[in-house]
Amino acid sequence: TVGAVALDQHGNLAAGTSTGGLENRLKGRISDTPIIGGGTYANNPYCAVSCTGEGEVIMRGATAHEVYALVKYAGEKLEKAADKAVTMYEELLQGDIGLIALNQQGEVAFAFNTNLMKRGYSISGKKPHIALWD
Amino acid sequence: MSKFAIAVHAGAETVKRAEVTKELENRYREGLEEALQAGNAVLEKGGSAIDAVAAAIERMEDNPLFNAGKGGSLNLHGENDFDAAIMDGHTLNVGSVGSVRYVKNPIKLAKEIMIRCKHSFLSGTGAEEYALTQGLELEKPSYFVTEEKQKEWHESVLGDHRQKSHD
Repeated sequence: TVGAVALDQHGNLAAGTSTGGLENRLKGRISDTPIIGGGTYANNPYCAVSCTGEGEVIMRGATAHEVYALVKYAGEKLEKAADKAVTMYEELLQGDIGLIALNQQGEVAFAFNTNLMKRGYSISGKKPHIALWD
Repeated sequence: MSKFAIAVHAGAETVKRAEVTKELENRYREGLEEALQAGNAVLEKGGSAIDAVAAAIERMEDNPLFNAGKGGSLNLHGENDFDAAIMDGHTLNVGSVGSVRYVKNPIKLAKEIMIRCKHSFLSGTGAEEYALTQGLELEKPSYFVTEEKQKEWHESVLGDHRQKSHD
């Protein structure tokens, strides 16, 4: 799975995700990626979110929307909301989850429960920051 | 110039660190950097967040290293199929695509659906027919299959189906 979240010069946010799915999946299995609020969600000015990992777990957790709800209704900072959305149901939702989030202030958050998440960001066109391991 | 920003990911999984060579790490880094450049090229010119997201993801779909578009994982039958979605935080408009097999860039189809279609989520042959009506590029199945994914599929088919499958 790949994803992107962006903030443009008009202050608007957007999120996108695209996936080839789980290897060895049954035919007809749909992932979290196209489920709005599951793997992909954006809502000015709160955040834009794109998820990756085991889709069944992300769909059940409505993970992308969870980040937004924690920011909007619980007043959590973006990074805290991202971490909580990945860890708060870990007894029930056991599986790989990773996400990237961005808000209208240009703050970026990465949260994941794996040891590898290929990720990067760039603010106002400056030198990009790339990271792979936890 | 007002502030703009972009972040990308290309998957999260738990792997043995030894499985990821320095050379593979460098290819990951290059792929991520190319995606950020593609998105920044849109944002620097005052382009929309939607277009920046689509440009960054399209670049990663075209990169056989990542599990989207070319280089996607194979299902139980050794076939590719793809899902994608895009969402505009300003209008809450969305475009989603499920189980398409021949669309070269599923994120472009998701964007067309968001902009032009009366529905928000199209799947299977209906989504592919819509791609045809919008003049999007379709590819033959072999375009999407890489040697690495084929090898992984053979190992998993010959191996234990119950093994944990990766995104």
